[in-house]
Amino acid sequence: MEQTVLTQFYLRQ
Amino acid sequence: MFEARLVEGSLLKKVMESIKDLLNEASWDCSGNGMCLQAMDSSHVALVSLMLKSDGFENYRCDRSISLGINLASMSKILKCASNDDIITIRAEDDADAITFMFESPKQDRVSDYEMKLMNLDTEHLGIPDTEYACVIKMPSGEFSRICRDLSVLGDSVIICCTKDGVRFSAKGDLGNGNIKLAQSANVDKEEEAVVVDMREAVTLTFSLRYLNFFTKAAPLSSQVSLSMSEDVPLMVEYKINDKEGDSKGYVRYYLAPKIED
Repeated sequence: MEQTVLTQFYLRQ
Repeated sequence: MFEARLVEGSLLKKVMESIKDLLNEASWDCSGNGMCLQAMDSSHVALVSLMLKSDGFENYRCDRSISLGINLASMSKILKCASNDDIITIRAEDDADAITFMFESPKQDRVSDYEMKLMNLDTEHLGIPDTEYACVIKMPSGEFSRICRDLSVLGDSVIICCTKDGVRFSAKGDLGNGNIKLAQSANVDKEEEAVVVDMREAVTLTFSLRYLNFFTKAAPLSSQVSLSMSEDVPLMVEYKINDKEGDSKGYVRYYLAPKIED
């Protein structure tokens, strides 16, 4: 399993 | 001028304990609505979004919105100097380079104040859309802490599988595997002891136990925790911040990116 990061799901504001 | 006075000062101490192991530094964004903080951990796997509502304070004054850059380990150390029954006041002048914490004993016979330097932080905010999650699991916060702690014996990850029958937490590693199944509570006298699953679609996701164990540091804030999940989006773990009377003073929300198949 590979750990994803939040910036793959949410956009930087 | 910013000034906020919290009679139940132990709440602020608990809030700091819930974030200080995950984040090194963060900005408190203070406005008329309250004090907010949003920050990711250094590896960008987890995010904390925290709100202390202005009407949760006994006195709250914020003449103009300000951002207070804080070293959280330092703030946590200073708040440890407050007794659990102390009243805590936070104060900062506009454009100040320091923040003041004042601790008053309940009888007002001991007053201490501590000034802490502020930091200039380049904060990066993420836009988190309002999400209708496929599953929302509510359970006692102590139960969730225990599950995360127990399954850490077996492995680094937990598989959370939510179906109409209930929730299953599973972990496996070199020494074997373990499963914990929670059924929905049928009849519960006390709301805080209930397990409630609100499910539109079954969901199975895998998460790092190391981060979940960081999140459970917020358990002293709330008797219940909610886990919100949808396929292929980050998990949201929410602890509401309630005072002794049970009134809502805000929340601590954690977001955790899932683990996916290589």
